[in-house]
Amino acid sequence: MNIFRLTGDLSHLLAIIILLVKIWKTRSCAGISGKSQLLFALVYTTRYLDLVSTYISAYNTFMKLIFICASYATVYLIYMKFKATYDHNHDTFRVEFLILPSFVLSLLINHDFAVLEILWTFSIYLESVAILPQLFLVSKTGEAESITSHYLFALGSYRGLYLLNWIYRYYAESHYDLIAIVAGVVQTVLYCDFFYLYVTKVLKGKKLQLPA
Amino acid sequence: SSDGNPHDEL
Repeated sequence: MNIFRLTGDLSHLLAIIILLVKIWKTRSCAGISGKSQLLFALVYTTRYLDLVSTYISAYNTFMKLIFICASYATVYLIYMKFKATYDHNHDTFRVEFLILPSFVLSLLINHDFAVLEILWTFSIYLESVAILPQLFLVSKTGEAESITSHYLFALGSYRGLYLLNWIYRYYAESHYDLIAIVAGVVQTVLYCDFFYLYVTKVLKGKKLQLPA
Repeated sequence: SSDGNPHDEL
């Protein structure tokens, strides 16, 4: 565990908590893509199946359980409890265009052709693009609430911090995982446009509004 | 290296 990975994990945790609290407090999931949240639930489920086979640490197990539970809770709030506030007219990204290629790619490029390993690989590929329905929704409505922007910033920072963690681990432990690294770069790059808007607008107290 | 390691990250 190094500082980049710890802050990355905490940033990830913060993002999930921000989203849950936002939906709960406002009793609304307006502006949030249910499809991205469904994809994240699928990501955590397929990645953390090793909870039953491999013990890493109490920290690792605890965080995995939190991520799985929080993602299902978020999906529940969006599709069940606060369904009336869900922006389904704008949440129209075709998720099969993300799920199917991720799955095919995980069959082709993986560390080991075994069920758990392929599901892990699938989760890495899918996570890298799972935010696209959310970014698509923001681009369709042309704006995002500040709290949604904070959520996106925390979530985007997490993989960016993991990139630093992987650079550190490469030099300190000679450890690297090319599948995670390439997917992590893709994932972080997808947020770049948003990061720019966040720094130039949201941090200056303005609403994140896209040019018409 | 990238072989044989359990995935120890989140």
